[in-house]
Amino acid sequence: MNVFRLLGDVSHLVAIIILFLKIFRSKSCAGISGKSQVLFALVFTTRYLDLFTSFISIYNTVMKVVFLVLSYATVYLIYLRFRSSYDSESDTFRVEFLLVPVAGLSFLENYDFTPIEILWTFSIYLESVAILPQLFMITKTGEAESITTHYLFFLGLYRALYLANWVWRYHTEGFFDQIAVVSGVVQTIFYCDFFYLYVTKVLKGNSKLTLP
Amino acid sequence: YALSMPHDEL
Repeated sequence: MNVFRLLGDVSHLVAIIILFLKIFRSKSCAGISGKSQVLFALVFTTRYLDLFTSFISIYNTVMKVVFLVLSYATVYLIYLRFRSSYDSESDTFRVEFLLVPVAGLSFLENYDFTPIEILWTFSIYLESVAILPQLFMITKTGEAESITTHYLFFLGLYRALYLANWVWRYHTEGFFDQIAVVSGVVQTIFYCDFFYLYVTKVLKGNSKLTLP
Repeated sequence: YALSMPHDEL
């Protein structure tokens, strides 16, 4: 464990908690892409199948459970509890255009052709594109509440910190997970234009992000 | 190639 990975995990946890609390307290999921949240729940489900088979540490197990519970709870809030506020007309990204290529690639490029490893690879590739429905929804509606932008900021920051974690691990322990690194770079690149808007608009005190 | 250790990252 290193400081970059720890900060990354904390940033990821903060993002997930921000979103959950925003929906739970405002009793509304307006502006939130339910499709992205379903994809994230799928990412955690396919990645943490080893929850019961391989024990890494208390921290690892606890964080996996927390991520799984919060992601499914968020999907529940969006599609069941506050479904009347779910803006399905704006959440129109064709997720099959993500799932099919990601599934295909996870069969082609993986470390080991076993169910667990292919599902882990699937989750890595899927996570790199899972935010696209949400980013697409924001460009479609042309705006996002500032709380939503804070969620996206910490979510984007988490994988950027993981990139630093991989640089650190490569130089200190020779660790290099090519699939995770390439996907992490792609994932972080998708946030770049959002990061620019976040810094130039939201941090200037605007109540919400309105796209030009 | 098989990645020897289990995936230890979240």
